[in-house]
Amino acid sequence: MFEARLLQGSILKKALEGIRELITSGNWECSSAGISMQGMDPSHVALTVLMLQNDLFDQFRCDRNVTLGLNHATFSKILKCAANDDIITLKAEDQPDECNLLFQSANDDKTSDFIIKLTDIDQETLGIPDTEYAATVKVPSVEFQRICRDLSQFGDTIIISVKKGCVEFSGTGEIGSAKIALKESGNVDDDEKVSVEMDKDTPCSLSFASRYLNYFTKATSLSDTVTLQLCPEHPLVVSYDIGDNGSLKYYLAPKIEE
Amino acid sequence: AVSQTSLKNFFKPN
Repeated sequence: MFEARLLQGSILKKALEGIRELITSGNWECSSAGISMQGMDPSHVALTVLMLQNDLFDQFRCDRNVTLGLNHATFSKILKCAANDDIITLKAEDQPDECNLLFQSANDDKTSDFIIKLTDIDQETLGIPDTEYAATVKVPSVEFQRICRDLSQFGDTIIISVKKGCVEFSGTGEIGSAKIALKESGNVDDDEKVSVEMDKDTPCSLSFASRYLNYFTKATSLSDTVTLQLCPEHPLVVSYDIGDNGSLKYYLAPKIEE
Repeated sequence: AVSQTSLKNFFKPN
């Protein structure tokens, strides 16, 4: 028996917004630790990893590991029937062929009950190696969304460069070029803060497909800040924390000079 | 010219 009750149901709605355009369907693995889902886009350029730890839920029960093979378009359609302040409960049997979704309004005067049929998804999972990242940058998630959108007008590639105390995003195309630099904030402790941490102070610059970066920013509403981790000739990591007990992370393969 | 790499060059299947 699997049952997970999420007081802040909007978290699930927001997470799915950040997933559904990248991965059409995925195996949502439920265990006593929580719920996780990993999937690659069909071109094998971006890997999406969702982690919702059991502590994120006010009630969580998972007697045996359960795999929920979910079509994300269908899941998203159903979640759109939930109000932002609804409590969402997911329920499934031990070897399920369907999953039950229960939405309760905040004042408990409305309940909606949905059943989503599960599908068998043959999906390979990738092992993510431990990596020492050369640079870790934290920026307001809305700022990152805006930069990705603005630079996409110039071309299909966005270059992210990190040097001491500064992160620079640039794009070049037929119409011209653009360069947006964010300087590290002082000792301001709020979500507007930009922080730049570097290993060994070596500048790092990598090119990425703007299309995917824009897909990732669909998760903006999950968190006020987004963390970017870079390492030369390695995939970029873009992480949105879900409170203290969850995250939506994206790994994006770089474009490399031939 | 820059070309898009595949994640499979970096991450191995479990």
